[in-house]
Amino acid sequence: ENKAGAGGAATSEGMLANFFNSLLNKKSGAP
Amino acid sequence: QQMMSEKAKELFTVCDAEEKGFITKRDMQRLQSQLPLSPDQLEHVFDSLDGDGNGFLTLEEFTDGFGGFLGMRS
Repeated sequence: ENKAGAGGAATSEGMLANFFNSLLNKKSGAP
Repeated sequence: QQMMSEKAKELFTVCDAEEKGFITKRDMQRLQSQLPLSPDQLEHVFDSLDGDGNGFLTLEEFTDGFGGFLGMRS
């Protein structure tokens, strides 16, 4: 399953960015 | 640099809920319900960050990865 689409989020960098962004959002209390 | 380290530590503690001082793949899988990443993606992220591949993600490795992420953004 690959939901990354054409945005390139399937790359390691994209995944790492997604991971850290999500953690930052979680930490800041964003929904 | 100092701010980056502090932020990395904050995020590290989110993953290391039991405050073991390291993160395992199991900790990552636990985050799956809270993060928009699939188990495969979380495993890939873990492997990317686990520089020495010993299955334990230390704060140092995590901070290195976070620094790389900030570098990508800037």
